[in-house]
Amino acid sequence: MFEARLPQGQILKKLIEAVRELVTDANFECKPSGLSLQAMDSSHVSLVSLLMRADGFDPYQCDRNRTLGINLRTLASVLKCSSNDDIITIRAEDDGDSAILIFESPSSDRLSEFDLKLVDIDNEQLVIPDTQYDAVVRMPSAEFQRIVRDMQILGDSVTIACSKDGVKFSANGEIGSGSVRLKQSSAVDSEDDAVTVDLQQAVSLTFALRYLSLFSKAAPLSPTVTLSFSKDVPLLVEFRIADMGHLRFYLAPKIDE
Amino acid sequence: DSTQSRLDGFFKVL
Repeated sequence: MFEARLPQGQILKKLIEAVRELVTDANFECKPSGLSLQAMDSSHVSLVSLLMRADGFDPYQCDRNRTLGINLRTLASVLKCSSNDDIITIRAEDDGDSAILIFESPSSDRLSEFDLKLVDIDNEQLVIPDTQYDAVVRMPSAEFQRIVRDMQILGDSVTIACSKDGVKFSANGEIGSGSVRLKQSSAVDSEDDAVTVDLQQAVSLTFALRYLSLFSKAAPLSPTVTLSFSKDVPLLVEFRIADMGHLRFYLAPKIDE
Repeated sequence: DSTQSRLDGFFKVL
């Protein structure tokens, strides 16, 4: 049997809200070490990679590896039936064709149970090579969300340029052009508010804003986001999930013709 | 002008 109880159930709600517009169906790979998911969007431009380690659950039981194919839109609807402070348990019997979701109120006086039919998903697994990135930018996730939203006013794509001074987002379209420049923070009260650029070499890449906007829906998961860039390599956008794992998005760059 | 690349060109299918 597979059973994973997540005391902070709202993490799962935020996760699914963050990926449901990007990916329709996904295989949850359940292993003794934890829960993972890898899925590309239908146009193969972006990839979602989720890891939730077993030690983030309480308890976590996985007797053998299981693949749970789940329609994320259905899962999102079901998760809307839970409260933010509910404890959420995912359970799957060894020979079952469904995943069971249990929502438990903090005082345990309300228990709801939903049985979700599993779906068969033909999912290509991709090998993501280890990359030494030219630049790694860390910034508040709310700032990232705001910049992406602001740049969308101007056009469909954004050029992100990392230098020793900081990071610059620029866009241009029919109505005009604009940019937002973030300097590296010198002194901040909280690390979560800082902007840092770890630079090996200056790099400038262009990406579709539509996807960045979808990634930025993960902002409620984590106060900070990390963007990793290398020339002509997919962008990595990473949100840490408390102390238990991460939600990563990869986005293929736009290439000059 | 730029074109959107796809991930298949960067990541290998297992």
